[in-house]
Amino acid sequence: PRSTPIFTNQFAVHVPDGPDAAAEIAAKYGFDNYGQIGALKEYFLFADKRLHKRSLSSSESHHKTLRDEPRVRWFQQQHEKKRKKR
Amino acid sequence: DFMPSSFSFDYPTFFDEFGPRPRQTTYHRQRNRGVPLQNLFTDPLFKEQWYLNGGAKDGYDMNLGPAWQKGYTGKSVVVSILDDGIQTNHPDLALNYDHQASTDINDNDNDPMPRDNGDNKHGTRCAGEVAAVAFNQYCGVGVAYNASIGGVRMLDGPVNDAVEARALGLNPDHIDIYSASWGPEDDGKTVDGPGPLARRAFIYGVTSGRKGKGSIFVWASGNGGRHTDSCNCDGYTNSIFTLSISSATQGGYKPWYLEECSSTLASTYSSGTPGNDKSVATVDMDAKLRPDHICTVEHTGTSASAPLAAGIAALALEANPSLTWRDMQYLVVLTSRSTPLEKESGWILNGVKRKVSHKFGYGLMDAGAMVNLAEQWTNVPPQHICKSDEINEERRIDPTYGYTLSVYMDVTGCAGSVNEVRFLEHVQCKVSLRFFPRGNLRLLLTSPMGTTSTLLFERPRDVLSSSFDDWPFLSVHFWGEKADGRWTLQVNNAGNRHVNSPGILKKWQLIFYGTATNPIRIRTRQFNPVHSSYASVHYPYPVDDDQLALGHRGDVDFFPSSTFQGYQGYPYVGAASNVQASVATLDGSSAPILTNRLPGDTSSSSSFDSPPSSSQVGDESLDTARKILHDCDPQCDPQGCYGKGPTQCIACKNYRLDNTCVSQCPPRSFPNQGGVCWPCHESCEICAGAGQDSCLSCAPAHLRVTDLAVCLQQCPEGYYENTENSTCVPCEANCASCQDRPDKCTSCEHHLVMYENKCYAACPLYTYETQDYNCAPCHSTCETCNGTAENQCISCRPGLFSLNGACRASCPIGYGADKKRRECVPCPPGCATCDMSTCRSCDDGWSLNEEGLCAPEHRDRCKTTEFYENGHCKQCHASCKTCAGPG
Repeated sequence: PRSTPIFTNQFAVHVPDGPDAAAEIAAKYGFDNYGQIGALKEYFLFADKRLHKRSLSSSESHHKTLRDEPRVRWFQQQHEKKRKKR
Repeated sequence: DFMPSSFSFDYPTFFDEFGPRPRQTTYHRQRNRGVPLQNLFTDPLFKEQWYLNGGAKDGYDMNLGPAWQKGYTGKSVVVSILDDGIQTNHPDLALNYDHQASTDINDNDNDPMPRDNGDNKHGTRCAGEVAAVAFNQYCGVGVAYNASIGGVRMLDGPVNDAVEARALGLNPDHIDIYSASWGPEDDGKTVDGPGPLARRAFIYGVTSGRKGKGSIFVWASGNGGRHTDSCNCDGYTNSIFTLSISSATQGGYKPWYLEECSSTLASTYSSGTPGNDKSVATVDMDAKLRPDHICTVEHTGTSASAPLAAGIAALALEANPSLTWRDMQYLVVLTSRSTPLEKESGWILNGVKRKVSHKFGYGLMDAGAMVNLAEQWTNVPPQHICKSDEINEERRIDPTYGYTLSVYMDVTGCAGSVNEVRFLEHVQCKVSLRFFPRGNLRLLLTSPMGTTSTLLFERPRDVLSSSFDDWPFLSVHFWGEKADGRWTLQVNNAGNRHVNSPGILKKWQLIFYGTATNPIRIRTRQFNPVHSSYASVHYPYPVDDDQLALGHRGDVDFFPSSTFQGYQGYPYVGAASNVQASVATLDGSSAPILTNRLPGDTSSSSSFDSPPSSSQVGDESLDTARKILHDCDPQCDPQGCYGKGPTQCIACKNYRLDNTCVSQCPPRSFPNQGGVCWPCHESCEICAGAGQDSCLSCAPAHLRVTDLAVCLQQCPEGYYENTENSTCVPCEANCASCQDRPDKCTSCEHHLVMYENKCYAACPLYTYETQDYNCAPCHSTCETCNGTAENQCISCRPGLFSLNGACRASCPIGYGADKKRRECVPCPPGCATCDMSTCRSCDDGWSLNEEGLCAPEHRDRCKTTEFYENGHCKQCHASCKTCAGPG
């Protein structure tokens, strides 16, 4: 038995075509584009405010949207990770 | 040491504004060897910093004095604390605060100031350990008290993979050292690590950070000692990219919170048992800047150890800014001391006679030794990665208590290939197994040189899980040993929990990291009068120095006279007239031979640092003064030459490779702005710059990681190797690993399950989740199930009805079909047949009434505890044994 992750409304998305294409994709599907993830070029953080900020299940419809978008090479719905100070 | 009278600086008063400001003077006083450290620092809590001033048992400390006395204080080194933020205006931090090393991920702005809820003091405390300002009236001193310090606020809110990747990848060309004192829960049952984005951030950091020298990640090994946790089950400390730092008490013992594991590289002092051992003194978070709240002497745990290590690493970086991330690990391995901690058991001598322990790694960090060695250090050769075959033979793990399964493999260390590893650094043993409970297991790995390292100690609290899936257990205990020979893995059922059924070792693999040639070469600087420059001369490490020698003695490579060796100080002859004259005088050669110059040519190059480009020509005045000849090599530019051949040009028409003019730079080099061919990073075949992230194509035996634009010898986790075009392609979303195609997962991210090589949050319809997190098909009658058998249905496919776990087309006598729930439900009492709750026919002695129920035809059908009323048996009042009515 594993604890169920808590999914957020954020998606990490790999768009090899770069920031302009990422902006287009975000706009096309109604995501907010929070920009590049740290130093990882071509990786962008999208969020969908229509989606619950915390959910026990991942969003199949968003998965399908991003899976079907040819300019998206990879994506991952973000889920919370338990991290503790030591 | 410092002379109080010889310095002055405008120290801000307590009530100054402490906002971001340009870096100010670094605070040194003149060296004055012999003055005790206690007398040097005016900082009121320095006397409480026992770990810096000889205050540990038997007078030990982390030997900061010699490093400081050499003048190393962290100047020009940037450290960032990844935590709950740092108090940027703290009077003991403000002067060293660096906003470029800071951000607030939790609130998405640039200010890492913690939210003052009484709990967000962790990052500020850690920052003070690294870079609290010295020589003031606040708290104590940081280990690197002139380092720039920043903070990332990331733990004061939900953490996810993207949050971690943003923190680990913040400004990697500016930040040198990232210090993290957090991780997955240390509860003794968690196995967790970085997700795909954080893993990419680590890879990007070590390959491209610090302009290619590699970001340095320092990590606290974990506080799970009370739960007998293992730091090898934490994917951050268990990573080759992190310096995993453990703790020792003031008395030189293992503290109660320490986790033992083979990935710990070294230790620093921290808290121990209250009353016996002191804790760590540092700054404290108080947004209101109340004087009695701004310091603490109670910082504790491995959290307090990692920043001390980060501070020492900062001193080493100041001593030698060209250290790579791997150089730093070597320095720690070679200089950490076991002696102060040898009262604690568990030290072993590895195959190259270095003491190492599962508690403390290679021992207590020694700042003085670190900077001394850093000063002389020559970068280690490129990292080679040699992967063994994956052993896929399934082997039974007997459930008997004490049983040990031994398996072995004979390896060559990829001898003869470009991946050859002869001098080991990290060794990973990637294991997939099933055993319930998982926490019973102890895993041991023995090297060809006879060193046994425990990859996993039993974890008594890990009683609900049963598997490791491709978990790469790391050991640093084989550092310096040879790779080739027989490696033995033992899987031991060592726990106290009763085991019902055998387990399976499904597969295992060894991954060796290291070098083909001796990595340890120290350097002395010798002045070359001809070239007016220093040249590096490399010597083998002293063979009589047990503290530092890594073994393989007598098998030492001097630095090869590479084509590119010494390009930074290469003696360019002819670029400037004074140099030409100097060369002519020293080597006795004749005056330069000059060609005709084109009208309008002007001289532009005048220093060693600016070699001539194809457009640069000689000094106008020389033209008329010197004899003009016309037999220079075609690769010489119009300035002419000293003689025949492309090595005699005054300046090159195109590019310069060593002292030869060439028409184009050869493979594995690139022309710099001055037209000199400089070497590409060793992983590049064609490149646009010197960094690992500047490859345009990859060197032989390297693979291009498509999304990170770097070349590596092996694909990292989460990528598959496309052998057709030698690339590493990221696996599809949610795959932890994949094969042949991005969408053919071979394992899934931690929380997901796999079905037909795809990863899902839950098993799809008609399948169920197995113990090893795969989805297996249900019986053909089931819609959902908990096993493959016919009677393990949880719900049925449309048109079928469930009864006792099996699905059937119709319900038996005494049961009615609930079409909505697809279940056979028992008929009401007295019904022979029914349709859900409505009886269609009744048992003998019962008759169907207008409500669709069967009522007993006689009162003698009722039980003794019931009474008869209107054709129904009804329950007596609770206080009655028998009754005639409801009262």
